[in-house]
Amino acid sequence: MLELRLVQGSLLKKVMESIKDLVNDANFDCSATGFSLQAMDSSHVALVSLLLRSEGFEHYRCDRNLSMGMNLGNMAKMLKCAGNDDIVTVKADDGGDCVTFMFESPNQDKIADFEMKLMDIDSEHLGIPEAEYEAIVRMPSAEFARICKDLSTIGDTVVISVTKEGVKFSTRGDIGTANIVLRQNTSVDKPEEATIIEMETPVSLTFALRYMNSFTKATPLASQVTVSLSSELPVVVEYKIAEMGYLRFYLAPKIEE
Amino acid sequence: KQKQQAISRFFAPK
Repeated sequence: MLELRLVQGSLLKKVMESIKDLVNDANFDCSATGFSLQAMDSSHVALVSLLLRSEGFEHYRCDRNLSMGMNLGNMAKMLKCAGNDDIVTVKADDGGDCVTFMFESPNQDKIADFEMKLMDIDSEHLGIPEAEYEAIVRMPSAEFARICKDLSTIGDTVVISVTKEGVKFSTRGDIGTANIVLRQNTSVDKPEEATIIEMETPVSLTFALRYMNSFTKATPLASQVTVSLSSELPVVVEYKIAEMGYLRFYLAPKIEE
Repeated sequence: KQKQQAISRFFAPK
């Protein structure tokens, strides 16, 4: 038996909107630790890793580890029917073939339940080794989204370079080139507007903007995004989910042929 | 010419 009650149901709505276009089908894993998902996009270029820790739920019951295969587009459709202030409860029986999403309005005057069929999904879990990153950039998530969107109107790839001068996002296309440099900025009044650059070694890597733009659909989840870079490693674009966990996107770099 | 690498090149199945 599985029963997870999330007072801030909008978090789950936002998570689904962030990943549904990148991943079609995925297994949600439930354990005592929490509700998690790891899935690759269909091209096997990017990896999504979600964790919602059990402590973040108002009620968390998971009698035994359960893996539930879901079509994320269908799950997103159902969660879209929840109000932004609704409490969302996810329910499933051990060995059952469906999952129920229950939506309660804040004053309990409307209760809805949506049942969705589960599916068998063959997916292998990848081991993500702990890594020391050469550069970690923390910046406003909306700024990161803006940069990726702007650059994708000029080119298809972005070169992200971190030096002691700052972080540079560059692209080139048929019409010309673009460079956007951000410097560390900790002197802002609000911490969510800060840009913090931690650099061990200068690093420069090239990524497909199509994927970066897809990751930025998670912008509503967090005011800040963390971009971790190391040569020879996928970039990690991380959105923290308040008090609960994270949504991380890993993207393999492009290399010169 | 640039080549897109696969994620499996970096992360092995558990």
